[in-house]
Amino acid sequence: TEYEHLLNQSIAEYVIPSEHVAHVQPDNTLEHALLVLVKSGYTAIPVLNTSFELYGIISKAKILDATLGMERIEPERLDQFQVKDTMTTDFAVIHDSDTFERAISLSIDHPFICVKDSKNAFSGIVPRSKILARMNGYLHE
Amino acid sequence: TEYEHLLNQSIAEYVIPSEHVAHVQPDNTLEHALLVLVKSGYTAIPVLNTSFELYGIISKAKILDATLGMERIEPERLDQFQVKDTMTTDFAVIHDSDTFERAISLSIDHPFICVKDSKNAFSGIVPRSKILARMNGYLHE
Ligand SMILES: Nc1ncnc2c1ncn2[C@@H]1O[C@@H]2COP(=O)(O)O[C@H]3[C@@H](O)[C@H](n4cnc5c(N)ncnc54)O[C@@H]3COP(=O)(O)O[C@H]2[C@H]1O
Ligand SMILES: Nc1ncnc2c1ncn2[C@@H]1O[C@@H]2COP(=O)(O)O[C@H]3[C@@H](O)[C@H](n4cnc5c(N)ncnc54)O[C@@H]3COP(=O)(O)O[C@H]2[C@H]1O
Repeated sequence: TEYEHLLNQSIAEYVIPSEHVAHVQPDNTLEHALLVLVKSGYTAIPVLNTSFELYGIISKAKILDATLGMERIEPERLDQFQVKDTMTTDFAVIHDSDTFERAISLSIDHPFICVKDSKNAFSGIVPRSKILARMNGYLHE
Repeated sequence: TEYEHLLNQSIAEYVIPSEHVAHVQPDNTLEHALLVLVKSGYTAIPVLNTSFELYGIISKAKILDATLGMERIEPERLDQFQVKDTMTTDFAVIHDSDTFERAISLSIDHPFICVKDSKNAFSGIVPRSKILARMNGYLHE
């Protein structure tokens, strides 16, 4: 189609690099994860171990769901649960060599896409806002 | 530009109509709002009164923030707070006669856009997923 140029573009310039992505580790407590989520202001963030292997996504919604089972939510009791027991493993992943076309179609159903490098380590995320900003710019060229 | 046809399209076909949009009322308790949010699975939903006037957006994040001030979060204490004291009034609004162009640019910074009809009543929302699905389809025509 006439949109080959946009669709075949590399996603590299739309990636928020890992050093700017709020994240937690699988063994962290839910109390710690809640603190990072509230401080960062994000509703969901990646779960990575120290060698940047991607384990899942933890969200305020998941932590909230975990606490609803308790009679009383005592923030200090959140330290009895670990991120790896509450996180979701249903998330979108693409490689840093993938095309913009792949990123658009994944972003339809995922608020952000995790990006891996050639060694399978986490290298950042592509959020929907970046895809939408690019599309908006493209349509006004 | 050559994209006039897409940009000038009406947003009508991308609107999730109000009867399918989970919402709460300004005078509802936070306990009730939390129940609706958890049951619906959405992170944020509109706040409407009985004549479908739009007041704001309530989210799990806002309810969580409101409870963090408490020493212990007792779900039944959430019934002492009302939605109107916790909701955010910073949200995106367009009219059902607006163009797709307007919807794209608002969706860059908002996960969903509230839609009003000619009498200024709430008529539904346009979520980012609908914008992205349309763009993805357009680029493959
Ligand atoms: N501090 C902030 N500054 C400016 N705008 C903000 C913001 N926090 C949220 N927003 C706006 O709200 C949208 C939804 O944020 P949310 O946290 O639910 O959902 C976010 C969050 O879960 C994740 N995310 C984005 N940036 C992140 C980062 N640096 N670290 C970790 N997660 C991130 O990707 C999702 C989609 O992000 P996206 O940018 O498309 O969409 C964002 C952005 O448009
Ligand atoms: N039950 C479900 N079935 C299928 N997919 C689901 C889903 N719940 C969430 N998702 C997916 O996750 C995205 C983020 O949902 P979230 O609840 O954070 O954020 C949602 C929510 O805050 C609001 N929203 C969407 N549909 C709604 C509805 N029927 N009533 C009230 N709010 C709605 O608009 C935001 C953006 O929605 P969007 O569709 O772009 O993006 C959704 C969708 O792609």
